[in-house]
Amino acid sequence: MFEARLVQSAILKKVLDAVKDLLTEATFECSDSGIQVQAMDSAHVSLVSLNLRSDGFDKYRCDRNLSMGMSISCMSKILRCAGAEDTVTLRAWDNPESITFIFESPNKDKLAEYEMKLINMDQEHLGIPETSYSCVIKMPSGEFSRICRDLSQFGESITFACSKEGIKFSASGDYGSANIKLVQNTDADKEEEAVVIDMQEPLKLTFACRYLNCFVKAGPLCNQVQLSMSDDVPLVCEYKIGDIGHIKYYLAPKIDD
Amino acid sequence: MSQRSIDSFFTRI
Repeated sequence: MFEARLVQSAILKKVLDAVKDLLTEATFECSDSGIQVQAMDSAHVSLVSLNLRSDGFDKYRCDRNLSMGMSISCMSKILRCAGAEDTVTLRAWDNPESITFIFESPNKDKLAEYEMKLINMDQEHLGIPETSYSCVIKMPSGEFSRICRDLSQFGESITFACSKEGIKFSASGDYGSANIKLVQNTDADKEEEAVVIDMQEPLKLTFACRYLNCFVKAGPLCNQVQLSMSDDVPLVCEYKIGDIGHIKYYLAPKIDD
Repeated sequence: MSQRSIDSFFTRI
């Protein structure tokens, strides 16, 4: 059988909020090492890679590897039924046709079970090569969300230009143009407020706002976001999920026609 | 500008 328990169901709620605008369904690969999801959005422009390690769960048991196709919208609806302080347990039998979500209140006076039918999905897995990136930026996730939101008003895409002076985000369109520059700031009072720029080579890449604004939905999972970029390869936008894992979004850059 | 698809960067396994 498969059983995974998280004392803080809020983490799983936030994970669902971070993927539900990009994915309608996804295969959850469960093994001894944890839960992995790799899925592209319907337009095949971005890829979501989610990893939740088994040792990050409060209880984890997976007797045999399982691939469970799940409706993200249905899972999201079920997780909305969990109380903020509830514990969540995911449970499935071997060769499952459904998965059960069990929510337990902190004082154990309420137990709710939601059973969700699994869906058959074509297995499709992409090999992501190890890449050494020209620029790796760490910055507050709230700041990144704000920049994407603000610049989206000016155009459909945002250009990221990284130089030794810092990183400049810019957008332009029919109404005008805007740019926001950030310089390295490792003296911030709090670690989560730091901006760290590790640049090997300057670069300039353009990405679609529509997808960036989906990625920033992972902001509540982590105070910091890491952006890894090189010429002609996808941007990696990574949020750590506490001590349990991470969510990485890959986005192909836009190219000049 | 045009948008490349993400699967063109990765290999199917």
